[in-house]
Amino acid sequence: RQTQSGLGAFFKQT
Amino acid sequence: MFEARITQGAVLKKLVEALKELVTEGNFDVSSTGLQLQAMDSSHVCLVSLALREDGFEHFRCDRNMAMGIHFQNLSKILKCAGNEDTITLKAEDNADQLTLMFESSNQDRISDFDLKLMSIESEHLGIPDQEYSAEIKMPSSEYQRIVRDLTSIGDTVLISATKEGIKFSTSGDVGTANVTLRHNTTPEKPEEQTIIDLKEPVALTFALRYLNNFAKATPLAPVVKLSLTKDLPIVVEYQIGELGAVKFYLAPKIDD
Repeated sequence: RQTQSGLGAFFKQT
Repeated sequence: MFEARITQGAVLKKLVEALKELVTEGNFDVSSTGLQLQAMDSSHVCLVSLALREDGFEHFRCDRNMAMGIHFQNLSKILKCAGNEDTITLKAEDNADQLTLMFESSNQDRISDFDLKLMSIESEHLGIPDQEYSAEIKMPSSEYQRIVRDLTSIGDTVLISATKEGIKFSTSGDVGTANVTLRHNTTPEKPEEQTIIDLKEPVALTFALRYLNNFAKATPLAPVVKLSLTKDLPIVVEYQIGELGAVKFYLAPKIDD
């Protein structure tokens, strides 16, 4: 099974 | 004050049509170097990054940096009132609570202006690292549009795999399965009809088709789209808007539990 990841896991808030 | 004039107003119309389903609101960040927008969809799964260069406009003036909070459905309503051949000028005073849009017909015999109310938007800026991608694929934007539209009618997610054989899009659903493979093809004379696969290492990632299909709304902006893929990272779907700049869509992958 696969789940949708969020962008926050890849890009840091600036 | 801020003032930006674009002769091909249709570009602005197409741009907002491409964004408005994906992001409801966002800040137009204007500075002396141009206009930028970074906005995420409500589920924080995808991000739109728009950069329009100052020298891509016929006229561009920005005395001080400003963040203009735009509601895209509302901006779309106003831009629908502009003719496809119109020149569009955007204007705002410093710290203004409205953005003026002026439309001039090509023969200058019809001039209209609209004021869009601006919003105050707390924007969450994400730092996107510059990086090398495992695979970069340039293909006709119409081909990308067709593939994601066709596959959306079969399944919900697509496995995109780039190998030296080509780039393969695979999905499955209740009706069955589908695979579309594009091979590296530089035979067509026109560069915009070529498929160019720049592969550093094979990569395969799964994405929600709904978003990839939504990105294809930008097809009228550019004849070519570039897909950038790296293992375990968001895909980048990029449209170059002539000399004006580019719009990039980032989509987080589906990951194994």
